[in-house]
Parts: sequence; C-alpha cells; structure tokens
Amino acid sequence: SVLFMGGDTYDISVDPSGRVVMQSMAKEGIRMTQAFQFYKGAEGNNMVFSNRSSGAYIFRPNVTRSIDFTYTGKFKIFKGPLVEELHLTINEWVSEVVRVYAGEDRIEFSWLIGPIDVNDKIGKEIITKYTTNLESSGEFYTDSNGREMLKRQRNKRPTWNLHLQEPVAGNYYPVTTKISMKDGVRQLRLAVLTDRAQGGASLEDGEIELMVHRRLLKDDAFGVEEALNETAYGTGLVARGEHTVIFGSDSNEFRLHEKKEATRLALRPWIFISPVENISYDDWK
Amino acid sequence: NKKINKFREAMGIMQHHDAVTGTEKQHVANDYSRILSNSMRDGNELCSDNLRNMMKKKENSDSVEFHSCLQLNISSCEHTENNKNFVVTLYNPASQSLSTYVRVPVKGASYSVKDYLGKELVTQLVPIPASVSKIPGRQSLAVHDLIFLAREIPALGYQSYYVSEKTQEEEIQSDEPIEENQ
Repeated sequence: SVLFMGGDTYDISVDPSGRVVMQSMAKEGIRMTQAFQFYKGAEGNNMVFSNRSSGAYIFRPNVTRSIDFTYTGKFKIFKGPLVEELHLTINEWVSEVVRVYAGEDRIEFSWLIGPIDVNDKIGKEIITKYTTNLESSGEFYTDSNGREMLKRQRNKRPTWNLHLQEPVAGNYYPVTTKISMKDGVRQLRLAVLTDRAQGGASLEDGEIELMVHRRLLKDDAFGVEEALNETAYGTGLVARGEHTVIFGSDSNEFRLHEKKEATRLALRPWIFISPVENISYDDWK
Repeated sequence: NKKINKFREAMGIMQHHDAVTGTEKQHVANDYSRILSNSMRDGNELCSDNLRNMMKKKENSDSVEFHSCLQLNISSCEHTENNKNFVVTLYNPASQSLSTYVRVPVKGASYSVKDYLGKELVTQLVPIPASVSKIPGRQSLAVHDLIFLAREIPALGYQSYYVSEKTQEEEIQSDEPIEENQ
C-alpha cells in the first residue's frame, strides 16, 4: 500500500501515533507534524474567579497541556493527475483529509470534528497543532480582521508587565484568516490560513495551535446561562473546515503568496449547477 | 433590492457582539442561521437571474436553472448526483482572475468535463471519506468527488463547464490519454 504522498515538493505520511508527518527537502529542509489534541474544559461553581467554568465567553482548560487522542483509526492515500489525498481517521469523531493539488504550493488540511464525545461528563476543546523545526523565539503573528499582522509574544503584553493567571488561555489570540511564525536565523516562515475565525496560539517555539471545535457542559456565568453545548440532529454539532499551510523563505514573494492564498480562501468562487439533461454539449455551447 | 436588503438586515443584526462571538442563547444562534440561510437562498436567486441575463441566447435562457449547493463542504449536492449531464458555472467575486480546483459530489464512475471552447479537461475521481458519509443529517448518495481545474475565471466574471457522465462504451473507447492542457 502507498505510504507517502505530496507531489514532488513534500513527503507526507502518518506515524504510528496518528500524526501527519511532512518532510520537505525542496523547502529548505522544513519538517512539520500535524496532530489533533484536546483540552479538558474547567468546571467550577463560578463563585470565585479561580472556580470559573470554561464556556461561551471564556476558554479555560483545567489542564496546562493539551492531551493526545488515542489513535484507533487508519489512513489511505489516493493519487491522481490533479490531487493527492491522505484520508486519515483518528477515532469515531476526529478525521481529516490532507490534500496537495498539482501545481499548488500549499498543503490543505480539511478537518472533520464531532459529535464530540462527552459520555465521560467532561467538556472538551479540540485543537489542531502544527509542530515544526523552526526557532520562533517565543514570537508569532496573528492577523487583525484579515488585514495587518500583529506581533504576539508568549507570556507577554506590549504595554504592561504581565502576571499570567492562565498559562494556556492567556496566550490565545483571535485569528480571522492567518497565524504565522518565522525563524529569524534561518529566514524561514510558516503560515496557517483559516477558512473562519478561530482562537490560536504558539505555546512552544516552532509550534502553532488553532482551536477548531468546543463542547462544554457548564455555563460560565457571564450571562448567557447556557453551557456551550450545541447539538444538531439530536447529537453534538459536527464541524468541518479547512486550513491551508504554506511555508518557505521569509521573503516578499512568500508574503505575496500568503496574501493571495488568504484571499483565495476567503473569496472563493460561487458554484452554480444547472441540470442540462436533454441539452447536448453543442446546443449548450 | 428587496432580496439584497435581507442580507443587509442580517449583517446589521449580526454586528452584535453575541453574533460575532457566539455568546447568544442557542435558540438565538439557530435564528441567526435561519436568517443567513434565507439570505443565501435569495442571493442565489439574484445571481441566477443575473447569470441568465448575461447568457447570450435569450430565447432559451429562461429555461436554465442555476442551483447553489450549500453543502459542497460535506460532499452533498442533489443536482450533481441526480443528473447525468449538468453545467458547472463558477462566479468569481474577486477583482483578479482566478484558477481553482472544483470538487463536486457524483454517483457515477466516469465523467467528461468540457470548457466553452470544447476542450476536454483532465478530471479525477476521489472517494468520499467514510467519516464524511456518516455526518448526521447528510443525505447524499454520492460516492466520489469529481475534481477538475477551472482556469482563469475572469475577475468579477464567470466561467461554465459542461459535465457529462460517460456511458460504459464511451469509457472503453476513451481510454486514450486526454491531451494535457497546455
């Protein structure tokens, strides 16, 4: 069976723990893994700050590190003239398709999460984590409403001395279309482009994580008086979305490439279908 | 304008911080979805009317319907699954021309895709993952995504492709390699 995909730019496969592993000799030797993980949502009586629950208004994990999923799934690779695809199933409710299109210098992660299992009565906040060999020195960049990129520094604020109460949530920032980081020494850059607004952070050097779905079981007492526990068809909500990962040397053409890809993701063509059962091609033409 | 106003009202309502962040009650969130999906439906009718007006041959353009499939992201579209011949029209909202890969869910085993010049495009069929097939509420019989490359869709313009399912004999005859589009 085929174990690698990625056209002539990337070597993409899956390791025994279900992480997607990507090597790219054509890209200055950047190595990256992608994995889904989750945080357990904090649950408290909301009487005092330290007992706040995680909910619609606040992200408050009750662990300081994200937790790996047990990989009980499998993967298959499909190759063809236009696209190579890796179909990866992690478990009953976490799966994704990794795509590399012919002639496109990007990797597409089409993730599918849900219904999030809460039979253990624990709310969960699902992230996807991209881990690379870049030395990002505690810095990363997030966009501001699809426009300028704002520099972020782990455990710091630009205008006051921060005493961080929440080591994870305190480092999460809003991402509308893009989160990126760079290796100043090797002059390399990696950007993750999102198809919707998400929370994102870089909690370790060389790492970027984005929160893709949440299901919590207790209201966080900020006013809505409902747990963030959205359902559809009688079960937990299923979310499907897309990340595009691009990386390369930290140059102007790379930034232009980043901008074009972000526009492409945000402003896609509208597709219309017209049944023409009894109209031949020549008549239609 | 009436149809566009619905979109305007929807965007007006959803300036509220609850709509932006998702801190509204569940039934309010459901109502936002209802308002947006009604607006998308009206927007689809508006675009269809405009596309029909842009078509050259007036006499038969009234008969052509343009349908949006809002669940293409979970590979579900009744119009591509239940018709052997259909036209895919792409409207490019960006101010630069755009080339993009198109994916539509289909039931058949082999398809031909032609552009408006009659050139047959390279296509590829990829199986729809099992995890997508079992999404609650997804009603689709499609087993593959049909993929082709739409080149150079004009800025703020559209491009159409004629898709037809190949019969068994056609499939056998056409096993010569399709000339690669330069």
